[in-house]
Amino acid sequence: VPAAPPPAPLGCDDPEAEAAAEFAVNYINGHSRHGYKFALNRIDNVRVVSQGLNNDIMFLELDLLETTCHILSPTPLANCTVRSFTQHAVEGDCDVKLQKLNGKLSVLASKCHSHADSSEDLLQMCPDCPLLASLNNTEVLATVTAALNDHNSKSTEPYLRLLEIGRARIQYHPVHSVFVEFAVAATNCSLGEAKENVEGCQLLPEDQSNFGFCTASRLIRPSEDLSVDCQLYGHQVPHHMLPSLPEYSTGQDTS
Amino acid sequence: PVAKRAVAEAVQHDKVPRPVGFVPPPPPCPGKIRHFRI
Repeated sequence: VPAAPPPAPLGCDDPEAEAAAEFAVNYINGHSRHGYKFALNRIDNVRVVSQGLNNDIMFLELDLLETTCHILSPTPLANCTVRSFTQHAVEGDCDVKLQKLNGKLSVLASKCHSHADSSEDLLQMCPDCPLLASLNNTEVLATVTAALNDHNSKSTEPYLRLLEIGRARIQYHPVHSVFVEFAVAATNCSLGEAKENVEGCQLLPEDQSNFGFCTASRLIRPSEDLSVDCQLYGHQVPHHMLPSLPEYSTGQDTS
Repeated sequence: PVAKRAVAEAVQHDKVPRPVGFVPPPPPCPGKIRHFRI
């Protein structure tokens, strides 16, 4: 077989590299079960190794940014808002290996790690901004529990169970506040049934499942106050994206 | 100071003139930042 000519060097902003990056980001989001959808921020590097005629291996290094869309949200990535700097942004670094065979892309391997922006950098720009807190922080857990109880006690919808806490931020000055976001799933229980035996509450069958997302803020000082907003997606989630219960996201990895 | 000026002028004269409207190509990588950098 005659050797294929070496592929022309590809720039990070070339349409071919951008198409491959978009494909890779969709793959990464499609195979994530926890946290939030990530959006492309920059192509750090691209390398193409020819395997023969119309057969290339592409290595991509991608910078991603966390969006406000939970991974279970049906909102297309294009409509998801990238978290602002003041919301304490989270960046994802991904290495992706793709094959481009006869023009068709496929992901062979991907590895991602994510990290939050430095607290010092954020406080320098925004001294009063709340900072990301650990998901197992006692104030965070107390806020999530209070928020979910508050919602369930006032709602006429099915009893909601916690799927995972997505992110949490705590502000200490000028007021002490806790901000949480968490994913929920509807169960087959009413509030009364849940009060009697919450362990007996099961997720609704997959074709009826309702997944949702809640945001809550709890003011602790100078006075106590709690506000909660839960929205059910009301759609069917592909089976491979169903989280197992009880399972909580304890990290920020996108892989 | 006199010697330094002479060197600087020589360097200036050696520069290849750029055509009018010339925009140097962007470095191939990394690519553009779409949102913001952290």
